[in-house]
Amino acid sequence: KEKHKILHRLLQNSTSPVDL
Amino acid sequence: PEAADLRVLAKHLYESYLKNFPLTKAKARAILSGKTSDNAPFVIHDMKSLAEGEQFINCRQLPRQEQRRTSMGLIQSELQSELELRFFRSCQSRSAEAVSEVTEFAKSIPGFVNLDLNDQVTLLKYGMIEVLIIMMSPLMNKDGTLISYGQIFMTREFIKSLRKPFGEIMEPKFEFSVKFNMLELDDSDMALFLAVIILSGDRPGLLNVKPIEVLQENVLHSMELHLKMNHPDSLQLFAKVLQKMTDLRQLVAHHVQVMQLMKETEIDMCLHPLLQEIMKDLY
Repeated sequence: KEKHKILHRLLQNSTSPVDL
Repeated sequence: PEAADLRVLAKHLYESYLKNFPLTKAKARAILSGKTSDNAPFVIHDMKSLAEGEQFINCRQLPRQEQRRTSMGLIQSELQSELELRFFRSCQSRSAEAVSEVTEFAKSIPGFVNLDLNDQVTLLKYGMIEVLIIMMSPLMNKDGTLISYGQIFMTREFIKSLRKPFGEIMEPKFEFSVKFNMLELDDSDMALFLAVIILSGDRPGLLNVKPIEVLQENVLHSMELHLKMNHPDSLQLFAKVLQKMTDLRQLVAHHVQVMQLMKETEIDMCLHPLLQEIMKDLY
């Protein structure tokens, strides 16, 4: 899970994060 | 009723595609053929025009200080080298943004968010570069590609002339795109094809393949019906589109190789963390 932290976050957030 | 459901699915994916992706094929082709009321794209064809056009490139992640370093009296080859690196970083920025757009699109595929979360990650990790290559195709013609949301046209010859291995990244994508564009898919067809790619049940490390195959089967039926209705005169289009999936896997293998080479030769280059997650241990 740690290896794909950002992907996990993107999948679980309802909107795309602005910090990209 | 079943055909009606498949049509609803096609419409839903098309709407999600339009919502999530900023530059459609329709708009890109209008820009490339000069049939748009907007300004013609800025053309980058050599180092001078890259230096001039750099300000138009979506590079909001670059710190200002770094941009100013060019004026510090470096010798020409160093300037050029920095310019190439900066350009590559802004490409990475846009790619990371595109990854998040594709993720939102994937989440809108009916049933996707109900899959095991680890499988969702695996599908995105292994499908991402394939999806991005397909999404890049409408922006390309045999002479170059649109970048920066269609504001810039960069020539194929210029990209090829960049120092190794930068110059090698795009050439296979151009070759693929020119052939893929001959199928003349529109945005509604593309939406379905992207969903089919994402829902590939043969990605390494998937925990629960069956539900993924069920979802893909449904999108495949929807795509087959949609292509028949949308392109009644194009024979075997469904089969021809599916055949492209084999080429995509080879393109990804090449992409991974070049990125690996870059990691070894370009000590100054650091890959965007999100792209690192995708590239790490990919084949």
